[in-house]
Amino acid sequence: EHLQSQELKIPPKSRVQYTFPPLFFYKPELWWPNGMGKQFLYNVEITVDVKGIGLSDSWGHKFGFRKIESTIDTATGGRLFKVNGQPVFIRGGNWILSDGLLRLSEKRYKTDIRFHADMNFNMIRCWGGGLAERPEFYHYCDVYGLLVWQEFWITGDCDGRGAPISNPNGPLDHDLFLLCARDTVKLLRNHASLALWVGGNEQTPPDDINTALKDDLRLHSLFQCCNELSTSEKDIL
Amino acid sequence: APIGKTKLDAGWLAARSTDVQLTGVQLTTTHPPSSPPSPPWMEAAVPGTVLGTLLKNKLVPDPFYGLKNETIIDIADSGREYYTFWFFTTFSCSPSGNQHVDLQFRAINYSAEVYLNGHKKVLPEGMFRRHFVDITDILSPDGKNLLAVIVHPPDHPGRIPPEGGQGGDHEIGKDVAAQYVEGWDWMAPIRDRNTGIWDEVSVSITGPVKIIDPHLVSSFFDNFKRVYLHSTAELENKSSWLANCSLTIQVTAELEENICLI
Repeated sequence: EHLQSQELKIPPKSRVQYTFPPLFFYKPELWWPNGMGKQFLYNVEITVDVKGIGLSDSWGHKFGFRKIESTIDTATGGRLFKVNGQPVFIRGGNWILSDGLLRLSEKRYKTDIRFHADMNFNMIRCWGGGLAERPEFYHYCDVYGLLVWQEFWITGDCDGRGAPISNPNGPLDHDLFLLCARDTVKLLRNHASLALWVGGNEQTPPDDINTALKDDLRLHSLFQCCNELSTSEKDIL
Repeated sequence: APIGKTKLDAGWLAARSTDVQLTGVQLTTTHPPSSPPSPPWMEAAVPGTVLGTLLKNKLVPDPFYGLKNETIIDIADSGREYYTFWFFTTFSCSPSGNQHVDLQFRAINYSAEVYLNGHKKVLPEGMFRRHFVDITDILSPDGKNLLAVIVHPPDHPGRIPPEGGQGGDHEIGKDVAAQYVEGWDWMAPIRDRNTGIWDEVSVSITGPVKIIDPHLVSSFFDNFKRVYLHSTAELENKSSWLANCSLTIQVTAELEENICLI
């Protein structure tokens, strides 16, 4: 059930996008945040062999099955999180980066993030004025069960606030911002710990950027709450 | 050569660009820096920042010790050229006829030009983007390759007002870069604004077909009893002929070290 091969032909000098038929799992081990259960991670490996040549490329990732939902609570204005259907009491740490000279070793990430887990935290918020954190950071958040709230790079430096007043329209090159955002999403999107993308620090980005981010990061209708799916959509799944 | 990625995280040298009179072509053909390095070249911190390299060579005091940061010249006063640095390394790579090689930078702050064996490639601005350079056709036939990268600081490094303040004069916010570097209520300004090759550099060898950015998503039914893993990937055929491929996905659970359940 968990091994599948597909034959395909790819035209010369071209790129194609390929979607495997879904792999079925019966009661898989789930990934849970720190304090709620195990952080079970499966090894996913994708390989491509070319006829007459052999192995052409391979890719691997530690993947956790989990469903993260969050909504704004109308009574308090706070954001409520559920993981695998269970409400989570969020205990978070604010994060800028591990080191101001960007000496970001894997060992350092492991130590820093394990420390957050040892403090009984279950979330780290990556502030918009810092970094889009690195895959090694996310790997250890996967391993130790720290949900990640990742902000894009919008702060008081580019929203018309501050003294002197900053540029109210974000970074000068909006296309560059979106290019970086899209590439960052592709870099990090498979991590179990990645819980929420946020436009910026305590505010929304300029309208065009915000609209593009919301549009690009919108959950595909097939992955909305399963109860809302039509029979035909379930069949497609 | 085996398929896969090799990190280039050792043996890097660096020099301030204004101290180097050679061009990138010369550095990567006839006049590479010597190793061990002699001034203006020094051992570099890659991945890392220019300030990290200067600290590694004890050319600046540790900015996070006492108030030593105050003694390091800020980019607003020094000019961007002062923190514009060359980085240099060598690597071996001998792909076979059907193999292709990418040079990958997972992040650079803020823009750069790359020279490999005398060939120039431009890496555009943006702190949070990956760069992939197909170097298959410019690798050295003898397998020994010379790589030089000149890294430019953010376009708008800004100036820190005497009273400090949130994000200095906010100029850094005009770029797509980390903004804490102009200082904040909890942080002193970073003098080089984190200029550098700040994340992983690697050389990746593939056959004719390369896997790009797979996407894994799960969907859940019947109270997590029935679960599906959905996977999508881009595939690039770099060859000039139709590639007949076998694409495989395998999911395993590690029961004990080196014992897996398929």
